[in-house]
Amino acid sequence: SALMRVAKSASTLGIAIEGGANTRQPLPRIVTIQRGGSAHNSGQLKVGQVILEVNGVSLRGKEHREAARLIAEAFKTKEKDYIDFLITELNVAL
Amino acid sequence: VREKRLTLPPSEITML
Repeated sequence: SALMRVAKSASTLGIAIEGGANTRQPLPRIVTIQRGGSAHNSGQLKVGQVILEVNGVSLRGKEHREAARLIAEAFKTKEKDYIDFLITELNVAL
Repeated sequence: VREKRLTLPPSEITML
């Protein structure tokens, strides 16, 4: 796994995720990267990667909406001008 | 484990 720091360089984060606890994809997986969004601009995130943590908060055991809410709040907060993602290429429930 | 995995529903997709 790897820590990826995504600067809030655009008005949107620009990723779509699927998955969460109690689904076939137990941890959120990136399914789309929108061109022009902060994630795309960072060049760090890729489709297919699985998000293990957001700003040090584990997504393990979190259902889809809760995981999405955590990521949305990490993007919204003015405390930081970046989001740290712990990412793995391995699509498994670690 | 595999059988259980297959019975789990697909996830919704959220754009962030």
